[in-house]
Amino acid sequence: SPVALPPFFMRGSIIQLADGELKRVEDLKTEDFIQSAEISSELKIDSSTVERIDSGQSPNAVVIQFSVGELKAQVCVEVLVEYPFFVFGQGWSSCCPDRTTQLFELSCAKLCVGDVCVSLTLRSLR
Amino acid sequence: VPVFPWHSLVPFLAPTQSD
Repeated sequence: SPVALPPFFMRGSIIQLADGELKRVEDLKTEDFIQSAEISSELKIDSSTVERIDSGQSPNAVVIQFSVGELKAQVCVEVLVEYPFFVFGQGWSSCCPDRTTQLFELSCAKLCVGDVCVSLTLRSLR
Repeated sequence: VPVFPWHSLVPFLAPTQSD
């Protein structure tokens, strides 16, 4: 089932970076994620390229296929159309930016095939 | 006011590890 949209995507939500700095969700920059992951001992930023966007099980859901990391592992996620992803160098983007803005007052670009999103993996599973 | 950790905003896309 699609992942419901959590409250921290609401405009004005306070986000704590890895160094303790507080920022509003709408003010986050690509560098904030990169620098936070550099500090983290467990988490690593990966580049996840959008390969496909298909309809989901319900009318307001989409299945997004990503190519993750250097190994280009194929990973599919089903989310609501308003679910925002952070695109490198661009910022928040969703499959239905109008709906994201309507529900969460978060300005969004349209998420498209070829966009490179910020994602996380564990630094090492060993 | 609730404060959320930065990593909660980012999807955890874990490829299957093959080693």
